Amino acid sequence: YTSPIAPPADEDRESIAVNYLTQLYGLPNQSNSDTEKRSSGMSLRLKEMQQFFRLKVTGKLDEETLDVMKKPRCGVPDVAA
Amino acid sequence: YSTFQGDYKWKKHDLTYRIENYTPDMSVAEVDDSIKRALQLWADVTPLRFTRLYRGTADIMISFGVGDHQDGYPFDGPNGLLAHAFPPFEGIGGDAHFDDDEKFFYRSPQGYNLFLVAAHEFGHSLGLEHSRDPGALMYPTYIHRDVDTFVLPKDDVDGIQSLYGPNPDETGPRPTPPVTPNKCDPKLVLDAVTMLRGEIMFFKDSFFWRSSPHRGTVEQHLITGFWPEIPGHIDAAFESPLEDKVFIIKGEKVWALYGYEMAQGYPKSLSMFRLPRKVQKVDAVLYDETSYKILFFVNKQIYSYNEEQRRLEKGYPKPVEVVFPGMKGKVTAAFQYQGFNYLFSGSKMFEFGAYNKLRRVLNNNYFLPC
Repeated sequence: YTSPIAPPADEDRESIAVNYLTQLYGLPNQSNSDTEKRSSGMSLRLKEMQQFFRLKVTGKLDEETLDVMKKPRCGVPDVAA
Repeated sequence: YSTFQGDYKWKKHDLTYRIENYTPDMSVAEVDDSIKRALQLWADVTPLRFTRLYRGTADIMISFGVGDHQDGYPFDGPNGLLAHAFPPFEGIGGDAHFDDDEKFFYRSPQGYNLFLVAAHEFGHSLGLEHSRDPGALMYPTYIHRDVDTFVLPKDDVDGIQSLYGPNPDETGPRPTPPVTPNKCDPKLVLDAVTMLRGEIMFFKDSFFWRSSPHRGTVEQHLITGFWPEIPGHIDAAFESPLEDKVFIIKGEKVWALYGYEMAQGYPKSLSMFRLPRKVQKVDAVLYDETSYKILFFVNKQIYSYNEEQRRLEKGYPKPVEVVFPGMKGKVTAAFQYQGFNYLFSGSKMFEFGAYNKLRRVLNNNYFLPC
């Protein structure tokens, strides 16, 4: 009867995604200031990743996409290696 | 498959490798053997030959490290990134690094099999990038496979031979490189189809497609990537809403899934459904939710098992054509969806409505859009 395991908090999700896309999809390290540019860069790389893994291409961080990001894998980028 | 942009391939076929250090997870001999077999996988299908060096600089320098290991691409602790390698070029080119925060194994299915991870990384060392084929060794995510029976998939063979050509010393027949089934193949014949808590699962060879009608997505996966215990080329599968289990049948063995988990206490025998002893293989199974009856297709006959009463129905077996008029061919897969019964025969799917009246004959990828 332990309380259900809380899903990763939003910032956890976000940092998992930023790390993954930075290392494997060439997401440029951006400071927090240019938020607009940052989120569009994020959305573009998310689409690339969703395309690669034949997920629904939404540019949004949905559960299926996050699941793939958590899978153990090779550290060589999938694009722009 | 894909290869690195630009001319990233070795200009020579005789390459050297050196194991610079070892992981404490395995014995030296196990690491040596895993590395040697992983390189041999690529040598078997190309003119490439690998010689081990014990000192100095080799083309492929192999090492274990953790975190920031001074190549500008730090590892990330347990799980996540397992290893990486550099495409063929001078200096660090060809080198393979393994994250020693991972638990590498020689044989056991848990943890990460060093032979499989190394074989993938050496694909990079030779000039391959990641493949989008979910059955390929060069697919980015780690998938455990039976290393005793592992054969380099065709996608990987095609990729490496696009760089170096075939093995000129080919001696005698080799095991056929497995091809990942293509849902656009008009001749696709499915092994089994079942519902699983609202998703539709299509099985073919060592793979399954997972179709989520409400999400509108179709994913393809290796069966072993989800359930290492379940073999490829299964005969039949069906979901029992009563038990909230999916049963998977191959030969006389029956496995059960509880959601995406393996149910305990399986495999059991086909006799759990009281089928006559002479039935040693079924072709398809259809679960009828309206009557809790399980229809077993055996050649051109049907046996009906009443799940509530846990016994075979009287008056069976019956010819398939008596139960499903118009179903002439051998049924290879079957499932019920939104009240309709779908029987697969060859590359066609027969849709039966109320009173098992044949409504339509469709292509079998009707639910698997190309």
